[in-house]
Amino acid sequence: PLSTDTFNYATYHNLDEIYTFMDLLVAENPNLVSKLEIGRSTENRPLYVLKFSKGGTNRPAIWIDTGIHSREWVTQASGVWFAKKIIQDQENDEGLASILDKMDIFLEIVTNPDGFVFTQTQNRMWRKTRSKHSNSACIGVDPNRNWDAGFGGSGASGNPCSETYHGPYPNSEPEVKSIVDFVKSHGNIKAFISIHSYSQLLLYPYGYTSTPVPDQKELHEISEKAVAALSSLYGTKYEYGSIITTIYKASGATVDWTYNQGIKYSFTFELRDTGFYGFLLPAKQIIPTAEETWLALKVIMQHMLDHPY
Amino acid sequence: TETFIGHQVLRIVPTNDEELQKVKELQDLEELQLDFWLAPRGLGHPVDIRVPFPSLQPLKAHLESNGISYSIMIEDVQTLVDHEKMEMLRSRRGL
Repeated sequence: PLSTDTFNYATYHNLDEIYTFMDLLVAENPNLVSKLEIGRSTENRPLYVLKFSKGGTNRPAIWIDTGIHSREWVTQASGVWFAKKIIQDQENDEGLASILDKMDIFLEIVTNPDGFVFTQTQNRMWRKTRSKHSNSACIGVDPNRNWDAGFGGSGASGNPCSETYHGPYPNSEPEVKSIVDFVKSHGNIKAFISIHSYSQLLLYPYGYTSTPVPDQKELHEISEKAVAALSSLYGTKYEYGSIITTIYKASGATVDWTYNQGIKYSFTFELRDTGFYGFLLPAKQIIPTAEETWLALKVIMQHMLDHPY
Repeated sequence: TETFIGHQVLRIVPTNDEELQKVKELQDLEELQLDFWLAPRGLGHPVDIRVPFPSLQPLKAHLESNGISYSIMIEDVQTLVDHEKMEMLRSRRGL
């Protein structure tokens, strides 16, 4: 029978296979993993979040999401690998064990399931959600421009046919609203990491304004350490910095909203590569990408453990 | 299902403000159906654009007439998509 030990992490999977993986992981590890449904997508698909917890109630937590832009397949694949890694290393990795002793980890692997299914069936290059808003000729909203942080400013488009369409209003996308509601109701999330591809970047707020965040110095130092850890494995080179200074102005972005909610350790990753395959990264790079990214994630989580706030 | 036969991904690295401006203006040419994989960020940073086959010649001519150099990052997008699909099928069959 299929188990998460026989699951093939070195290939891309469709939505059903990823959801089956999640159920297997929960069934194999009922004392550590549970599956929450935080909402439903536009096309009424469940939005599943894996919760890794050793108990307690409402403990400080880390949130990691992958796949908010559906065509960035290496991110969902890395999310699957992270989930298994947490199980595998929960005891033999001292750092991870100490993190799990005190904190919970929430992992949303397929944050945009409608878009993901669409990339698997209709259009491999689809990025946005699959919502249809009355006043728009085109389908989909960029879920990384739909958050209530600088919403509608420059750095997003008001054109429904654009890949960076911000949507008719903040949180118009159920995929976004579900996370917003979850973060607000949980109230104790201390780190929020949203994973994209590609470009090999580690970014922190802000994207909608050039005003540095109050915690810029600390976030920059963490980024430096995290990128050093990431590069130590395979030499993969990353740049890091605030969104607006490192790439461009982006309004309504996820981590700008989470930072403004008081979640100090808010980061966005842009995984491999820097532009040979782009979104079509070969499957043989899934595991090395996930392995190196995991080292950076552990730096961020360890820093958060050592610097409670 | 959308196919990408003949689509190419071009890489442009703007080296001066004028080139950067011209590349930014491409984003408004909706008729070319350009898909910006990497949007313009600034001088020296790559801009990657997936170009549908019918737009390839007009775009290349436009870039060349404006003296904007480009490289071809992906020769044929469909070839990579097909390879990816085949690998997934092979893995599923193995399962």
